[in-house]
Amino acid sequence: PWPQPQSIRTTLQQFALHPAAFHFLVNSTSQTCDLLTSAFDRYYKLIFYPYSYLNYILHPESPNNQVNYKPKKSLDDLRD
Amino acid sequence: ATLLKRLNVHIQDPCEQYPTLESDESYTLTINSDNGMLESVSIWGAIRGLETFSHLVYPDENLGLAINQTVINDFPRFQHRGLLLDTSRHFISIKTLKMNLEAMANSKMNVFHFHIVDDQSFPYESRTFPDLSGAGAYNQEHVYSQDDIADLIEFARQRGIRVIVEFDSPGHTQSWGRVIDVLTHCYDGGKPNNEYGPMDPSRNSTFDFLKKMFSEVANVFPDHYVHLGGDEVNFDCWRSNPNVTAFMRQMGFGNDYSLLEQYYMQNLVNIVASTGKGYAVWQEIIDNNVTVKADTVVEVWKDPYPDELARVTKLGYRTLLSTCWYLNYISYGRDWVNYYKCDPQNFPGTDAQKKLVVGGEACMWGEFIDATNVISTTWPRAAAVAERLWSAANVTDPNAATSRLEEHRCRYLRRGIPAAPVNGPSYCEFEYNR
Repeated sequence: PWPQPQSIRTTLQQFALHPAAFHFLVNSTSQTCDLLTSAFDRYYKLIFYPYSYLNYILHPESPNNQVNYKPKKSLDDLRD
Repeated sequence: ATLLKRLNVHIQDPCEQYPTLESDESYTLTINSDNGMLESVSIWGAIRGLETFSHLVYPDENLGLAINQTVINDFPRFQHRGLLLDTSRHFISIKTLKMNLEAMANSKMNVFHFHIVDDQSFPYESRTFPDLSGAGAYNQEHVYSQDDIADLIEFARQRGIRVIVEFDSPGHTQSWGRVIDVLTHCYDGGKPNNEYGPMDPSRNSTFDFLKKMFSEVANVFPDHYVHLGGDEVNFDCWRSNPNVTAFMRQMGFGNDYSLLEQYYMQNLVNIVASTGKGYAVWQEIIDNNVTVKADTVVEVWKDPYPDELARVTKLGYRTLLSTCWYLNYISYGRDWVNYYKCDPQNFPGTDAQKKLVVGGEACMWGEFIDATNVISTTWPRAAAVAERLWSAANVTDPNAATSRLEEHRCRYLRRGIPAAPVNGPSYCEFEYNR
């Protein structure tokens, strides 16, 4: 990451992510926080659809900015 | 590989409305099963942690997108990690300012120093004094309406970024004087010469105006701090004006015009303090012995910066460094290395003095910058400053940082932000606008 975190430990073990099988989950304190729900919305798009992300945040009302990219791998591919 | 199905986010404290200088941005991120965990004290830490999480996810040939098993404990070294953009010398659209805020969030910068007006233009559309931009802006399309400002502040808030606006005075105010008679009339051979100098401290009307103006500013900008500038005041016009000269005599200032500047700033800081706001100032205010509130933040911009930091912190003020991060001085080659090497705690002083340094700001002055080049000139060079201000004090090796900065630039491109190449020949998997 940039900037370099204060402490980071990482291994070679990988986890896969897929837009159809990933979500953010919050604890009860955080559920009323509008800043957090909008951050989830942004980061979901940023992680899975980075190419359309900037248009989405700069022109959120535009119908042309619906996210409709097809992921390179289907969920079934990953299950296999 | 296992699927990462969830990122559980736990925030200890209730949501705050706006970030502050004291915000807690620490977080812990753990990815070691099909459920990841992000824990923080505040919403601001969660936002920083989500940004880190997004950096850890990478395209993988077999998996589509992948993340490695990771544990991160993280917090910023400095609380104030700022970027100044000057929108007076060239206008920068709200859309471009938002793109810049997004780029800031991508590097965990948390203060947008909005240098909104200066000698050249006054694009701030004031509720109380609409004529200021009416005559002071380049034209009526080159203004920031109240709706624009509110929109920008909200965009920044969503990213945990504070907006500190600067209304610099008494110098750098030529654009203010096109409508409001607050500037000093300059004289030549005993007659007014139709030129104007800094604001005129000899007239009460100047301070009446400033009371109304800063009362509005205090309402429009929610951050506790307003930047009052105070740099580069030229005394020649004050010297030429007979009313100012008479006022100097009346006040017992002799021929020391720095005392007049001190008088002006003392009145101004008292006006702003009466609105309940705190203020940031350029270092000249302290150089000129103005008495300021204890929570004042002093911004050092002169060299040699180690001496300047030592002097300002010795006086007990919270201090920011910007001297070595004037990104508008563009040069060929890897200039980010010099920004990366500059450290705000590199000065002779006690531990207590070093703790008074709360961060710093990269500065992009607007003489040769507008929407055509501000993003690519600023980024990823400002990211070097961002790492210096966030990461541990011992993260100093530019060679070790080079490949990560290269990857970070490519991350910007993938996200649609046209960050310029900074390390010589290279390519990104996902090029800009390809």
